[in-house]
Amino acid sequence: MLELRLVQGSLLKKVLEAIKELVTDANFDCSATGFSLQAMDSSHVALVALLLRSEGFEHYRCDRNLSMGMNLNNVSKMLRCAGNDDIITLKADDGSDTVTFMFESPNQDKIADFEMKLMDIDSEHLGIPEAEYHAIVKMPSAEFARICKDLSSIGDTVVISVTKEGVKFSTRGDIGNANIVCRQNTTVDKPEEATIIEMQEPVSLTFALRYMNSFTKATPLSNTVTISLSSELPVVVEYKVADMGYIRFYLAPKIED
Amino acid sequence: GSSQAQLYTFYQAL
Repeated sequence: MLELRLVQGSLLKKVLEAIKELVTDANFDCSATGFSLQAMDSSHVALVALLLRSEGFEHYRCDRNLSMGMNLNNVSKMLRCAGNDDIITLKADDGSDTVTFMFESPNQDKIADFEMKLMDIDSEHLGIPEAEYHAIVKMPSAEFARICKDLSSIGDTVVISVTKEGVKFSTRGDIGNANIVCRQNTTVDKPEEATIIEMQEPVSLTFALRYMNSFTKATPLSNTVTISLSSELPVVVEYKVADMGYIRFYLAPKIED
Repeated sequence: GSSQAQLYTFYQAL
């Protein structure tokens, strides 16, 4: 028996909008720790890891570990029927091949049940070790989204370079090239507007902008984004999900042939 | 030119 009640149902709606472009089908795993997902995109260069900790739910009942295969486009269709202020509850019985999404309006005057068929999905779980990153950049998520969008009108790839001067996003294409430098800036009115650069050593890596733009679909979840870089490792782009967890996107760098 | 590495190159599947 599984029953997860999330008062801030809009978080789940935003999570789905953040990942459905990247991943078509995925297994949602429920355990005592929380509600999680790890899935790769079809070309196996990007991976999304979601964790919503059990403490973040108003009610969290998970009698035994359960893996539920879902088509994310279908989940998104279901969740779009929930109001932004609705409380969302996920329910599944042991051995059932369906999951039920229950939507309650804040004043309890409307209650809806949407039952969705589950599917069997073979998924490869990657063992991602904890890594020491050469540079960690924390910046406003809207600013990062703007940079990725702007650069993708010029080129297909972005070089992200971190030095003592700041973090530089560069691209080049047929019509020309572009460089955007963001300097560390902690003298702002609100902490979420700060750009903070923790650098152990300079790092410069190249990534496909198409994936970066896809990651920025998570922007509505958090005012800030954290970008962790190490040479010869995938970049980690992390958005916090309120105080209950995170979405992390991993993207393999482009390598010179 | 450059090519896109796969995540398998970096992380082993469990």
